[in-house]
Amino acid sequence: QSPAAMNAFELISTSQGLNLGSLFEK
Amino acid sequence: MGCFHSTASRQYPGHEDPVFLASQTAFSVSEVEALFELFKSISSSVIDDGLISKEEFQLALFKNKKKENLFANRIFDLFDVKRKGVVDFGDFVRVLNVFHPNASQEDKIDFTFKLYDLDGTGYIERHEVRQMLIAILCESELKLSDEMIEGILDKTFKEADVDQDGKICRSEWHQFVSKNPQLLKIMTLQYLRDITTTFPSFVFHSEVDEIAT
Repeated sequence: QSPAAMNAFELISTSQGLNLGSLFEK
Repeated sequence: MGCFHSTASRQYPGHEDPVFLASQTAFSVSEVEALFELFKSISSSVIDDGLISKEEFQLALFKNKKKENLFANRIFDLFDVKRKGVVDFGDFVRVLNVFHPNASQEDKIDFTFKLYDLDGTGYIERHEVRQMLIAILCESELKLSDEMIEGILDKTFKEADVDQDGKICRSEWHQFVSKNPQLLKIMTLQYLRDITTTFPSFVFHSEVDEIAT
């Protein structure tokens, strides 16, 4: 999906800073 | 269990009894103890004081690469329930509980609302969303012109801001997320289902009389 076609929050939620899963990866 | 509390609380300020934390959350006592293993590792990565600082949180998120990141800062601020600039174990468990697959959709929606309401005004305002979009462009290799950013903002606010007052209130956010459930994907961590197998060493450090499952 082209970024321009996404809503703002879909784009924002791709941030690495919001991916708490990485806390659990050793 | 009293033993666990008395020993751990000496080294970990704000430490709470795992049985109590389990009773307040979707986690079992064993899972709380496994989370304690993770907490110990993060909270000792820079200064071994039993508390997670913002620097330690970012190191854990970005795997030892020093990065200033608006969203990581926001998440940390929401973990820092007592507004002390550090996260203790009790708050760590209670906030992670919102990310549990079994946590309620309402709690997850409320958390994202607070996350995106950067100024804490009770509304997600257009300037805040613009600020977050610019942050995402800085973080990624994505390039969007100012016109494209304004176009994305127009489209998003046309859909989310039902009364068209230029800001998204809590109930508008609920409606918007209900129509766009993919926005809650970041709010569910499947890792939390397997926490005891990811950190099995909790068994050796457990001071709870009987391990509940």
